[in-house]
Amino acid sequence: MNAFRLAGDMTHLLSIILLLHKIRAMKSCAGISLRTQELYVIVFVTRYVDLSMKYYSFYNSIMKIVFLGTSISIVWYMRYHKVVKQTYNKDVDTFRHIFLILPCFVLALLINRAFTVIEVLWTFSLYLEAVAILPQLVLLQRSRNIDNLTGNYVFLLGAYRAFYLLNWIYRFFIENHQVRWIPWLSGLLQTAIYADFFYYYIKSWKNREKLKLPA
Amino acid sequence: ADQSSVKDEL
Repeated sequence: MNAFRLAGDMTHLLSIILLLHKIRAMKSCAGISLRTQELYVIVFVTRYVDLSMKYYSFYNSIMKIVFLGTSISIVWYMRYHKVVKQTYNKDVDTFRHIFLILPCFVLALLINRAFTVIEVLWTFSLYLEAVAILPQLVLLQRSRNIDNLTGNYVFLLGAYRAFYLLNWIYRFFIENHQVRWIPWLSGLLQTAIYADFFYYYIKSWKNREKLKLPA
Repeated sequence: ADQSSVKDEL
C-alpha cells in the first residue's frame, strides 16, 4: 500500500470520527444531510457484499467493517436518537435519493466490467459514491451558518478522494497497474464535485472568516 | 499487473 492510499483511507476515517464526535459529544447533527449519510450506507453495503467471500487483508476487512458500522450508526443517531434527531435540518435537506440512486443503477447495468450481481453492485456503489455528497453540498449552500466541524468533515471527505486519485496515478506509473476507467472516472467526478467547496473552504481559512457558500 | 488492482481498495 502506498502513502497516498493510506492518506486517503485515513482522511476518510478521520472525517467519520469527526462526524461521530459532533453527534456523540455535541449531541448535534445540525448541517449534516441525512440523505447523504443514507446514500453512504447504500454505497458501503453494495460495495462490500464480497466481504464474506473474498479476503484481501486484515486491514481491508477491518476498514470495511468500520465503514459499514459507523455509517449505519450515524444514520441511526440522526433518525432515532431523541436529542440528536431534534437538531437535524429536515426542512432544508430535501434532495431526493431516488434521483441519484436510479440513474446510477441504470448506468451500472449498462456500463460494467462483467454482468454479474456482485460486479454490477460494485460498479453501482462507485457511481453512487461519486454523487452521494450532493445532498450535503446543497444543504451547506442553504445553511447560513456552517460550523467548523461540518466544514472540516466535508473537507476531509473531499481530501480522501483527492488522495485516491494520486494513489491511482502512483499505482499506474510506479506499480504498473492496469487502466481501470470505471473507478478512475467516477473517482475523478467525485473529486471534481468538491472543487467549488474546496475553493470557498480554503478562502475562508486564509481570510480567517466563517465558511459560507454562495447561494 | 493483478486483476483485482482496484478491488483491494476501499
